[in-house]
Amino acid sequence: MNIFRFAGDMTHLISVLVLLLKIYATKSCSGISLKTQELYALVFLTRYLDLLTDFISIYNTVMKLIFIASSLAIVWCMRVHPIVRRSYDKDLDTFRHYFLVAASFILALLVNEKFGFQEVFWAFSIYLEAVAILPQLVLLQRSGNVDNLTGHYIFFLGAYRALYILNWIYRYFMETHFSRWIACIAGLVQTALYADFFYYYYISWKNKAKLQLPA
Amino acid sequence: TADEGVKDEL
Repeated sequence: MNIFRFAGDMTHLISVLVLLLKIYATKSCSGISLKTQELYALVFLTRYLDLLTDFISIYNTVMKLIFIASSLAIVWCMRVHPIVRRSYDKDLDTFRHYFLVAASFILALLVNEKFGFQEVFWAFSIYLEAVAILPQLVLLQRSGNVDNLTGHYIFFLGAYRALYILNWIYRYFMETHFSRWIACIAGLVQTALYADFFYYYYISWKNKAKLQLPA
Repeated sequence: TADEGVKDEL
C-alpha cells in the first residue's frame, strides 16, 4: 500500500459519503443519475467476486463491503425510497447505459489478462467503471445548475482515479513485476472524461460562484 | 505485497 493508493481509496470513500450525505440531508436525488449509480453497483459486484475467495487484508475486505453496500443502498434509495425516488430526474437521465455494459463486456472478452471467469469480469468492471460516469455528466449538462454536494461528489469521484494513476506509476518503478496496463489505460480514459468538469469546478471555486456547465 | 496476478487493489 502506498500513499497514492491510500489517498485514492479515501477520496473514493469521501465521494460515496458526500453522495449519501446529499441524499440523506436533502431527502432528494435531483441531479444524480440513477443509471450511473446502477453501473457503479455492477462495477463493484463484478470486480469483488474474489471477496469470499481471496483474503488480502482486513482493510481490503472492509472497503469492498463498504463500496458494494453503499452503491446498492444508493440505487435502492433512488428506486424504492418513497420520498427520495420522487426527486429523480427520470426524463433527464436518458443515457442508454446498456450499450456501455454490452461494449465493456465484449471488450473484456477480447482484452483481458487471462481468459478466466473472474479475470474477464474483473476486466469488464475496469472498462465499465471508466465510462460509468457518462450518464451522470450528460445529466449534469442537461440539468444546468448543480447543487454543491453533487459537484463535490463528482469532483472526488474523478480525483480518486487520478490518484490511482500516480499509484500505478509508483508501483511500476518500485515493484519489479508490476503490470496493470489494463487498469492504467482505462484509468487514464476515466480521468480524461472528467477534464472539462474539473475545469468548470475549478472556475466555480476560483470565482466563488455556483458550478455552471455550458448547456 | 500480493503475488503476481492477485488483485490487491480496490
